[in-house]
Amino acid sequence: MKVIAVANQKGGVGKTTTAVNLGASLAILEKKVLIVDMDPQGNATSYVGVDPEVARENNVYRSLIGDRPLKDLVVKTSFPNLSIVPAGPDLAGAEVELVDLERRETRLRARLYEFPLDADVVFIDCPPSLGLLTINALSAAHSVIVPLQCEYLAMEGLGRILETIEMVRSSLNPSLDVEGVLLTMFDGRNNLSHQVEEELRKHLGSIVFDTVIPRNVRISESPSFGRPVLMYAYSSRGAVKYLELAEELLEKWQKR
Amino acid sequence: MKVIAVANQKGGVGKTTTAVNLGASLAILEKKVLIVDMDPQGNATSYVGVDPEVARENNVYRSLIGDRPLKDLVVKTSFPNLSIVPAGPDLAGAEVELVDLERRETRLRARLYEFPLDADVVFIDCPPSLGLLTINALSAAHSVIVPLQCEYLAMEGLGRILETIEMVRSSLNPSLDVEGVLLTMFDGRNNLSHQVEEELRKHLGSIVFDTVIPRNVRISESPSFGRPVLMYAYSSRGAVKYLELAEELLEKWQKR
Ligand SMILES: Nc1ncnc2c1ncn2[C@@H]1O[C@H](COP(=O)(O)OP(=O)(O)OP(=O)(O)O)[C@@H](O)[C@H]1O
Ligand SMILES: Nc1ncnc2c1ncn2[C@@H]1O[C@H](COP(=O)(O)OP(=O)(O)OP(=O)(O)O)[C@@H](O)[C@H]1O
Ligand SMILES: [Mg+2]
Ligand SMILES: [Mg+2]
Repeated sequence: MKVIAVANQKGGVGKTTTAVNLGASLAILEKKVLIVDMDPQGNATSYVGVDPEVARENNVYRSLIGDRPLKDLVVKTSFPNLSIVPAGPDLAGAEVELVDLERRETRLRARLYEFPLDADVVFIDCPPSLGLLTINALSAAHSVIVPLQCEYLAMEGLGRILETIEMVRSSLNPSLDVEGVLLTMFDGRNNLSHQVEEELRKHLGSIVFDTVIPRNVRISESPSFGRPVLMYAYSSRGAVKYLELAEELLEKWQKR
Repeated sequence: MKVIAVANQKGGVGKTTTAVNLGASLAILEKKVLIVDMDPQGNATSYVGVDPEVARENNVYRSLIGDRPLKDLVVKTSFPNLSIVPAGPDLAGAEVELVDLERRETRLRARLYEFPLDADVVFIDCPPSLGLLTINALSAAHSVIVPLQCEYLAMEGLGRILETIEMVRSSLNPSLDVEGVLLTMFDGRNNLSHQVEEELRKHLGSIVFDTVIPRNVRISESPSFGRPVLMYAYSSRGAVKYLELAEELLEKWQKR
């Protein structure tokens, strides 16, 4: 089982969109995928169409702060091979509640590895912050995907998430690796996108994924149908690129 | 002095862009504007071109957690009538540090009203979360502007920020009002934008600003020059719309 955190404290860069659509792409390629929604907003939970009533009962808070094993909280989605541990309403308070708890940074890790989960790949969707929910995700993960919008303000924050990954690697999780930086919402008509890509490949080299996700309206429409873009508009450029990203990942993992 | 928090826990919806460009627009219209950057990312601080060395010394953490009066931390920008209390590197730890402090929700308010500030309007830029930094901003403010991206996932979170405003109004700040919901990154060519606008005006009526901010590449380029879009591309649609929004606000305040 490979556990990947999808993290970046900058808001709106495509974390949820990547966790759900890369997850769905790997699921189409016959991998069993589990998403863990650690964002109190619960966007990944509604993106895959989980009923809010179901999420009220089965959610990650019940395991992170409560005493339920994670395997009991897994909910199947209508997409084959794709399941989720939803976010629930209580998660909003978890950040403050965790401050005074034992092992506050590694509770998710303990739960993820407590019992076998029927999954080949786990994606943890993180909130736009570097607080205890994201630290729990980074402590539990083997690697991190950092989505990065091709915008100036998003570039500014890249140093901080990479530093935080380094800090977690040296103190809490020595095997944590950067899986890759993913360029999202790339707009070929706009200079800024090309400048950001050039700058990034120059400074970071091979940790930037070859696959770049274009800005694509089908991607932004798909959550309103509660379906990954592969199910909503499988021939759209957005769907095709997330599938390419999944293939790029599988090739990389086979080489190791 | 009118204090307005710019808040929404959804990431990347245009909070910083609105605080800086609406601030600059009111500054052009002869109002003295102060921005308080309460986001550890410090995007507003760099957007107005503050030197990181200056921000390391003069920043809101020094007043929120430290013992310096806010008036001593104000930094002038190169834009007339626009100044800022920057965010600094320590702000990232403030969320956890505040948990165990006295009056943890109202420390910013105490500092804002401790000594007279040479400002007609104060905008507080909030991080993408509903934690103690945002609660401090809501407790200190007279009203809140809620930027909303014309996207499905952004619509989902609107209920939560409006509930949080209601909660702060009933417990910490009885005079807190919604100044308005601002539609941002509106793309006229895309159905989703029109649907979101229609839906919103139907359900929320007059609390939605008449002015809608279009998606405009000049807006996303301006932060890389450390200048509000009015200084970078004053005739662009983005600059014109933020100026229109400033006029809409001033007309509304004059009617009261
Ligand atoms: N490639 C894309 N093309 C068009 N729209 C996109 C794309 N990727 C994401 N979006 C849209 O942009 C918005 C932000 O994406 P998303 O919510 O996935 O980001 P996030 O990083 O998870 O945000 P947050 O920081 O709030 O958790 C959403 O409305 C989403 O539908
Ligand atoms: N009207 C617009 N047209 C084009 N780009 C925009 C517009 N408004 C904001 N942007 C760009 O979109 C991105 C998100 O905007 P911004 O950073 O202001 O949002 P935010 O809500 O402050 O994000 P965060 O949640 O991370 O604090 C930025 O790169 C910004 O330059
Ligand atoms: Mg998200
Ligand atoms: Mg911001």
